[in-house]
Amino acid sequence: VTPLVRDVMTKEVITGRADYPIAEAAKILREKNIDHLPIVDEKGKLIGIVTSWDIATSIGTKKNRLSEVMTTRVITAHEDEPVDFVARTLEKHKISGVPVVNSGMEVKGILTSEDISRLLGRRK
Amino acid sequence: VTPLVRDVMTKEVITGRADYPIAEAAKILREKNIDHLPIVDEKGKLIGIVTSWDIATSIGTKKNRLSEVMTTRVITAHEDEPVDFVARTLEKHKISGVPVVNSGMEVKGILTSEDISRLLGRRK
Ligand SMILES: C[S@@+](CC[C@H](N)C(=O)[O-])C[C@H]1O[C@@H](n2cnc3c(N)ncnc32)[C@H](O)[C@@H]1O
Ligand SMILES: C[S@@+](CC[C@H](N)C(=O)[O-])C[C@H]1O[C@@H](n2cnc3c(N)ncnc32)[C@H](O)[C@@H]1O
Repeated sequence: VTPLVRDVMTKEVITGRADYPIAEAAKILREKNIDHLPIVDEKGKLIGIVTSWDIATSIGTKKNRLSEVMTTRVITAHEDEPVDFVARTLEKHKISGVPVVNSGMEVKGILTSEDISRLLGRRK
Repeated sequence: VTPLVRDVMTKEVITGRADYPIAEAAKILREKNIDHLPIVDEKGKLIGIVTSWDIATSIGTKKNRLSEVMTTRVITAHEDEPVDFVARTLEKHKISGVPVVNSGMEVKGILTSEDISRLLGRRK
């Protein structure tokens, strides 16, 4: 029985805002030990994503705010999708994680290649 | 039949040197679209690892060189290990990738949670 996104995702998601300085997001990644920061608007709706790759590669550029580095066409998943479907989505887009959203584009969780890889490590 | 590391790893590995400026490594990550940079010495032996997380979280600090941010106790894999064993290693240490080394500590490949997750996406 293939697991669903909701059984594997992390439900406590840390999110950021587009006007955050990049250094502020760097601090969040460090303190929370995460790689993915979904960006939400004042209503809590998903409007972008920033990863440690976006922040790392901003070094040596003149960028200052997350709005200048975030990806706005976000690839997302839904809670009731099968995890192997999401695994194929990650591969297709060469990304390491997807925010899990509901129909109102609110962030309910996050699922990463590390979570999916963990499933493989536990199968015997 | 469980796949082995050598069947799944990426063999063309981009490596860095400890004296590289952090901004130089940021440029490599951007141009090569990668997250993991194993660090080797002048003989090509593995001495550390730097990821986009290390580089991202150096923002706002006074660090300049990879030697100041790299992890020196590197968790590695061997070509003939089963991939599910490596998946458990990644989970245990909360890391997203391992350099694959030979007995001489030369880097033969790299295996990441994205590679392992791809395997799950392809099973039916
Ligand atoms: C091609 S990936 C490779 C590096 C790394 N694995 C990652 O996912 O960031 C880098 C780009 O993908 C973007 N990205 C990551 N997750 C995404 C998602 N769920 N939807 C859209 N873009 C995403 C990041 O914002 C970054 O600009
Ligand atoms: C705990 S992880 C979490 C963030 C991200 N997933 C990553 O792997 O970088 C962050 C730290 O793990 C370290 N790390 C990553 N891969 C490693 C490996 N194969 N061996 C030892 N440390 C590693 C990085 O250098 C970084 O300092």
